[in-house]
Amino acid sequence: IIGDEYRWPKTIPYYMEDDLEINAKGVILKAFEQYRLKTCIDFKPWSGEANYISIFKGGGCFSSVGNRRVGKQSLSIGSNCDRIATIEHEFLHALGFWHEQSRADRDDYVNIMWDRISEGKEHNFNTYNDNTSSSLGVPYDYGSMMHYSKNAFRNGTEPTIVTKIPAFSDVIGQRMEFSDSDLLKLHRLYNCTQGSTFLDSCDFERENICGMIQGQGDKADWVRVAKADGGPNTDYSNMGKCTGSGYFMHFSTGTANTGDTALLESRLLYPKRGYQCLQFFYYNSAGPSDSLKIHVREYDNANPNGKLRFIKTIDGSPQDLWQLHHVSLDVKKKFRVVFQGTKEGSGTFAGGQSLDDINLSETTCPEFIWRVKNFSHVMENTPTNTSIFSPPFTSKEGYTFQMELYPSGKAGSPGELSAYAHLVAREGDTGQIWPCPWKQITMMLMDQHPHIQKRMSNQRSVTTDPNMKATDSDRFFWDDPRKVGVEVTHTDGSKYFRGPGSGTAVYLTHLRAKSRDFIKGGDAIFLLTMEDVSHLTVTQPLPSTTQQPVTTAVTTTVTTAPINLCLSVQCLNNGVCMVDEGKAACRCVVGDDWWYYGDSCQYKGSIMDKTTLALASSLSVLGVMLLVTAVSVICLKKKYKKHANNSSVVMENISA
Amino acid sequence: PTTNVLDYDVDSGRDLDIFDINEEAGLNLVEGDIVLDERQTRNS
Repeated sequence: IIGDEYRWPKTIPYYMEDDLEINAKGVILKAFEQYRLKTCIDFKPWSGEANYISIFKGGGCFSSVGNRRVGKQSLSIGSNCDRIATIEHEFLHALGFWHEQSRADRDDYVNIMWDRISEGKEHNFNTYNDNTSSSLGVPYDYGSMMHYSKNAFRNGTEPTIVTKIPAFSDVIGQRMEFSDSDLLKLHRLYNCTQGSTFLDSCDFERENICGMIQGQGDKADWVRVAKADGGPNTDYSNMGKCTGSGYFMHFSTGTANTGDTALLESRLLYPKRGYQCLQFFYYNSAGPSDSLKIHVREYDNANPNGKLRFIKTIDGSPQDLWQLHHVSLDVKKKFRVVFQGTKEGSGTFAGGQSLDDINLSETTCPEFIWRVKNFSHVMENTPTNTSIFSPPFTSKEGYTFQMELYPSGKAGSPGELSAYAHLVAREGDTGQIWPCPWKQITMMLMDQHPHIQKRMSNQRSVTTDPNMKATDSDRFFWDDPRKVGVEVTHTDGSKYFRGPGSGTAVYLTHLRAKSRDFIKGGDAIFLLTMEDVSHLTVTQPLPSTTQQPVTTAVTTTVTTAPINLCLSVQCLNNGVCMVDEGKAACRCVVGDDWWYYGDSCQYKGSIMDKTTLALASSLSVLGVMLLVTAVSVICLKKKYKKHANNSSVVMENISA
Repeated sequence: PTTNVLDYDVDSGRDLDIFDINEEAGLNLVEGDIVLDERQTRNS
């Protein structure tokens, strides 16, 4: 929407109302993290600012467009709206974006089938002309998360929107993540320069290797190559698809001497949050005892050249595939990430250590990785209603859980991926509280795009509500799996109990799963996390300004009204009741160019009214003047006419 | 463990978009999910 008055500040105050579902609250915070990672928009708890977004559980998912400057601007995340892309979509509305197909140039790209629209819903396909809506110089975006799906508001079975380029007919209406163009438009609208939690990303396609440097004091170097003896034959960014590109960094331990190290260091980075997630792909064709260690080199006044601090050793035996790794960091000062390869063994062989697609952000790392090999084959050849399970993962929260995936959908959902999360317990497990209280489990199918800001990963979260009952039963759904679950024999012969699963039969369509980089090198990667969300069961505190004494300009100190005095006064439009010299009075809300007034703040004034008043009075003065002029002209005319008559008398018998 | 507790589908097996959810809730909003303020309503 065009107009600076609709913009929000880059850090938007928000208030999560009590009626929101706990899972929705958790997903809203994840949506905020996506905004922080990929845009310059940030969110902060409302602390009394004049305008803020109040997120509540309404009947559905809806928002206003732009900052309406009404103080409390509502945004609804109701039942079934707790998908991250739905929340991001509604916040893009609040930030000032309409739907993509309502652009002024929409008809250049899609055909609206008016006769297939439900009666009375035609207005939903209106477009805005280009002096109220701007496309910000970005081409029409079929992949926008703001685009209707092809069957929106249809009255039958035929699509209401047909793309002029057929290849995009099933692309429109994706509700997974921001598209590149969504982000570009947002950056232009809010003059973004970078994401606030993004630190660095490198696919080594450029010779400057993103400013990474060879460390000092080592005996060997990491080399930028497109192929390495002993593997890998291709990089991971493009899987060798493009000739003349597809580079990665390689340290050939096979040809190095025993004890040789090679240091590869990132450019200088400046953290803000104090915690980071380093993510990268690592191909290990080195000797079994060769090691890859992760350090950080931290700089401060005491260590102007930086001081190395060991973080962890990347374990795992050599394997001929690119493996994804996450390393959690806790750096609070200027630093570099340091990859230290070391040849521990001896002998000469073909092989070494290779790195590609490094990403660093101030976010928390996913806890677990579940790699499903040959995923396309699995999708095509697994019968419907047949599932596969991830290994049991024990979270830092002290609970063990598993993801269940129906590669060809659960019954009734062909052509879909269905995903469920199960709690797991082994005989003899102790220390857990049952039913499991407020843990949010997120199942993300990773879009393996090299750059973290360009990924459109698909994720769904479920939260263990300890009060949730099982269907048609008085038992608790998230109770101890040893009570409510079934006994399972693991591949290694061990036994454990698996609780009922909570998830969705429509996790992702096969069509979308085969798009982008969800499947790379034939494999799919699921990132699984369990987080404690019990803090979201507590009411978000109101800003202190509404609860403290307020002093007005007339030096009397006004205290918050004792209960009985204000009972007799009702303040409208969010006015606040105060005692002023022994009398209860309303203090009214004031905006930038508007204000409420009156005894109970029932009237609203605005600068626009003043202008209107001034205009009205000047027009009325003009009107009166015109009236006076008209009357004078008429009188004068009459007078002159009368005079003329008199002088035109024929003097026939005057002298008589 | 006693009898099986069934899995729970948070979407009840239906892939509802934003507009489907709002329509089923009878919200009848502009473009399916946009709330207009008084001035916009007057204009529209």
